[in-house]
Amino acid sequence: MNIFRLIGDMSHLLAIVLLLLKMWKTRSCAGISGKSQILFALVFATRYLDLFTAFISAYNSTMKLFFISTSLVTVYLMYFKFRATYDANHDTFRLEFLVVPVGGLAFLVNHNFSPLEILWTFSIYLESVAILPQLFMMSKTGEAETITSHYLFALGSYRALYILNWVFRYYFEGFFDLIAVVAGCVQTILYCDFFYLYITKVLKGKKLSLPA
Amino acid sequence: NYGHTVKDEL
Repeated sequence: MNIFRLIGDMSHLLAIVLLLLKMWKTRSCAGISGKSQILFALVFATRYLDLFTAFISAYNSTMKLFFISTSLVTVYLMYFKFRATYDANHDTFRLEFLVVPVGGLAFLVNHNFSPLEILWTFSIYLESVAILPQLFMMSKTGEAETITSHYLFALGSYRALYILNWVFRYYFEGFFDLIAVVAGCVQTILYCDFFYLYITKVLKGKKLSLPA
Repeated sequence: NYGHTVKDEL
């Protein structure tokens, strides 16, 4: 464990807490893409299958349980409890355009052709594009609530910090995982446009508005 | 190494 990965995990945890807070306080999931939340639940479900077979540390197991449970709660809140506030008209990204190519790629490019490894690879590739429905929805609505932009900033920062973690681990531990690094870079690059808007607008107290 | 290499990252 290193400081970059620890701050990254805390940023990820903060993002999830911010999203749950937003939904609970406003009793609404307006502006949130349910499809991205479904993809995140799928990412955690396929990545943490070794939760009961491989014990790394109490921290690792606790965080896995937290991510799996909160992603399921988020999907439940969006599609059941606060369903009336779910903006289905703007959340129209076709999930099959992401899941099918990512599934195919996981079969073709992986470290080991074994079920758990392919599912882990699928999860890594899927996470790198899981935010696309959310970004697509924001480009259609042309704006986002401030709390939603904080959520996205924390979520985007987590994988950017993981890139620093991989640099650190490469030089100090000789650890290197090409699949995770490439997917992590793609994932972070997808946030660049949002990061620019967040830093130039939200941090100056303005509302986040995208050039629709 | 066969099977799933243990991943220590989240």
